[in-house]
This record gives sequence, C-alpha cells and structure tokens, in this order.
Amino acid sequence: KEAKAKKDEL
Amino acid sequence: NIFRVLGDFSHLASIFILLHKIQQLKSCSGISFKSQVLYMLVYITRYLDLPWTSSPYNFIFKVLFISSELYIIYLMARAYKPTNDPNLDTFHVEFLLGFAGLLALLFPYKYTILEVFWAFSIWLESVAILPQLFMLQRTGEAEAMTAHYIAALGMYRALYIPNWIYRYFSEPTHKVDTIAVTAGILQTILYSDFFWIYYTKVMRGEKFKLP
Repeated sequence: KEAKAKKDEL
Repeated sequence: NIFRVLGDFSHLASIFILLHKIQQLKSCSGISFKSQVLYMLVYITRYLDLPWTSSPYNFIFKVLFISSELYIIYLMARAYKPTNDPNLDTFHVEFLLGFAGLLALLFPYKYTILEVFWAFSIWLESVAILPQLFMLQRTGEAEAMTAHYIAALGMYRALYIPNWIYRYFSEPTHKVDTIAVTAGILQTILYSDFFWIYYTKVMRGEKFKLP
C-alpha cells in the first residue's frame, strides 16, 4: 500500500 | 493541485515545442539524441504499470509521453537524420545509466521488478538532460525554440517540488516520497544554470548564448 500511493504521479 | 497540473502541462508543452521546432525548421540540430533515448527509457521503465493505471488523467499522460517520445526518436533517427550531428552529442551516457542503476538496486522501496524499475526511471530522469546540456555547452548557443523546450522541460520537475510540499501538508498521512523528492531536487539543480541564462537572455528577447 505504501509503495502504491506515490505512483499517482507521473 | 495547481502545481502538479501546471507541471504536467509544462511537460506536455515542452514536447509540443520540441516537435514544433523539428517540423518548423525541418531540423533536429541542437537536440541531443542521447537525451531523447534516455527519456524513452525513463517512460518505459516508469510506466510498466500502464495497463493497471486507474486514473484516466495519468493514463492519458502516460500514453502521450510514450507515443510522442517514440515519434521524436523516429524523426531524429529517420526523417531528419541528416540534420542530427552525432559529433556534438558525445556525453557518456553509461555514467548516467550506471548512476541510476546503482541507486535503483541499492535503495528501492521494495525489491520487486516494478519498484526497482520505477526507482531507476526516477534517478535516470534526474540526469537525462545532461547530454542535452553538454551539447548546448559545446555549441555555446541555442535556437530560441530549443531554449524554450529545455526551459519547459525543466519547469515541469521544478513545479513538482511545491506540489510535494503542498501534498505533505494537505494529506493526512504526511508522507514524503524520498526517492522522487531527492531526485526531483537534483534534477532541478542541474537546470539552475540553464534557467539563469534563459531568464537573463531569452526572456529579455536576446539569443541564448553562453558567456
């Protein structure tokens, strides 16, 4: 979950 | 938030400026082919999650970045190949690949294929402009459109910095993405010298010329 959150940027 | 959106549109604008320059002047002179190939590598390794992208905003941008970069590489390698001078594009990219590869393997958030490639892409992007800046230093000057391209591309990551600050305070988790932030700051620092000349020359109507 932690690692997923920041992948919302390009 | 506004910084994030301005950043992404600045990134998109930089690509349109570059395509406009190549097609208007029918030449890719002054553009580093090596930097463009590095950006292609950045997009491929970062957007491995493309099929699982849930946000339409991100999905559209990812597709746009990958496809436009492919087209730029096609123009430079095929259509306008004679205008591309490899003798000026001599930066040793293996140093940049080694730097990004080493950091990605040493400090990923997790040892999974996606995470290691993601970290690699972030570090590689932070230094991918160096062959372009090196070429600029060798020629000593740049066409206005080339200068606008580099400025818009640099602004994109610079605008991500206030975006991260905004997100830190506005989101309840107060999470800091150390890899993205460190690399983003490094990337912006590498542009600072360019930004200064762009600001003092090009924005005042003069030619981009190194002192």
